[in-house]
Amino acid sequence: MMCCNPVNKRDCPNNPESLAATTVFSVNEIEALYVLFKQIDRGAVEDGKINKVREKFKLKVFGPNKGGTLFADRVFDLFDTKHAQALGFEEFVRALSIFHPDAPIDDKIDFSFQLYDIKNQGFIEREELKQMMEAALAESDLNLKDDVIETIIDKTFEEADTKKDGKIDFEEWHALANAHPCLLKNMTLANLRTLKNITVTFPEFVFHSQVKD
Amino acid sequence: PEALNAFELISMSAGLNLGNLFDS
Repeated sequence: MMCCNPVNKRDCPNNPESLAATTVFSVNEIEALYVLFKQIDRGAVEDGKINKVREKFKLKVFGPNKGGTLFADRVFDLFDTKHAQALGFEEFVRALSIFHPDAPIDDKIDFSFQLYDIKNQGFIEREELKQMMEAALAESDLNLKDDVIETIIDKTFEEADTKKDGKIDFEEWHALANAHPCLLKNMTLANLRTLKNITVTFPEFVFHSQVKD
Repeated sequence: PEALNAFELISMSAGLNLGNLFDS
């Protein structure tokens, strides 16, 4: 198979060996992720608008009708650890590493807490939780009456807020996540275990990975 | 949904599907 738009190791702006040493990914997998990254990034670079990166990321992850959501912005912000409003490849790999099936569970708990702590206060308040619930329900096209939402939040705080101070801190979140592993379901992407099969999705990668694991 | 806690409901939502990154 000929390739018109090759992506090879020399194109990779970061040192894949260094990234491999500090994440769960192999060098080959990081090269494969670079192909994926370029797919998201290419349109933004060509467009020349820095915010286009955010829009491309949101479009890819959340689809054309979910562009302005609370979670889309929150996930992007957690990937964009340098707060550059741009999706750097190294940050992209490090964040995705947390979603690997083999990543430590504590890393997943930490990341998910940051996701839900939308005001970066170090705890989750009742109002924040309600805001996230309403966003989640809207994104899922589910309608729940306000009193049902309030009841669900009451029950959640009754279980999670063991210190009874009206907020869920990291320690309480850790206990809740351990009691309900399903809360971390979205923190694991099975696709990351099969990155070596990336050629199924991105055939152009066949001839250009130069490292054998 | 009433049987779920709030975080279960949120984590089930369509808005948290990073798997879409891998759709070609």
